[in-house]
Amino acid sequence: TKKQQTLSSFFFTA
Amino acid sequence: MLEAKFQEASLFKRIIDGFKDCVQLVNFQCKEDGIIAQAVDDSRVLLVSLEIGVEAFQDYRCDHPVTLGMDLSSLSKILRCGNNTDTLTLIADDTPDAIILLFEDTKKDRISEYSLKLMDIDADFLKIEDLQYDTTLMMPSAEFSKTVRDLSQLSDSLNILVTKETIKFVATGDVGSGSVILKPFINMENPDESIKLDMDQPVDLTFGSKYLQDIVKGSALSNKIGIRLSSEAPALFQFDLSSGFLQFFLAPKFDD
Repeated sequence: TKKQQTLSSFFFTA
Repeated sequence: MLEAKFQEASLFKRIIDGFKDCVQLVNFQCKEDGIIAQAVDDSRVLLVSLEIGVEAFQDYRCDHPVTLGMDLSSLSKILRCGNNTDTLTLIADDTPDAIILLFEDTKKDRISEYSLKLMDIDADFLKIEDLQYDTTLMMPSAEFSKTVRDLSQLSDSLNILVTKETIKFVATGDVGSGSVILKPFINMENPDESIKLDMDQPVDLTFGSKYLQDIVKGSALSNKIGIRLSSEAPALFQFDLSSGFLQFFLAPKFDD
């Protein structure tokens, strides 16, 4: 199964 | 003072319809050189970035930068009150509590005016740097839209695989599976029907069907969609306006 990533993993420093 | 006049209200309607179902509260930043907006969906998986350049307007004037925080579902209700072929002028003063939407039917001398209360929306504005992509694809937006809608019926995930000569969309679900294979080609008579592929590296990526179904709602804006894929960055889906664009950045699904 694959897990949905969020944009935070790429874009955000938060 | 902001006065931004669209020659046809339908353009602004199509822009808002293109992303109102995935984000609700949006700050529109109006400046001398046009209007930009950015918003992330509640699950922080999809980012919408809009740019409407001055050339997309019949008339545009913005003496002082102003941010207009709007609830898109309310805005959309007002936009439905105007006819597609009306002109639409957005009017706001320098410290506005509300925005005025003025629809004018030039043939009938019919003028309708609505006011929408603005909101203070607390949202960061992200500077999206140029990302490196492994593959860039340009295809008819209607074809991408149909592919996404068809395959989404079978699975909540959609796999996009690109090799040198082939673009493959795959959905595998409980009831069965489906795949659509496309090859790059040039249509000389109707260039918008062409499929262009520029591949540096093959990609094999998985995306949530529900987000792709949101993205294809932007198809009314352009006959073409640009898709940029990378194994290390969110995918970029872009609809171009005559001046500006509507972009969606979508985080992929990875192996757990």
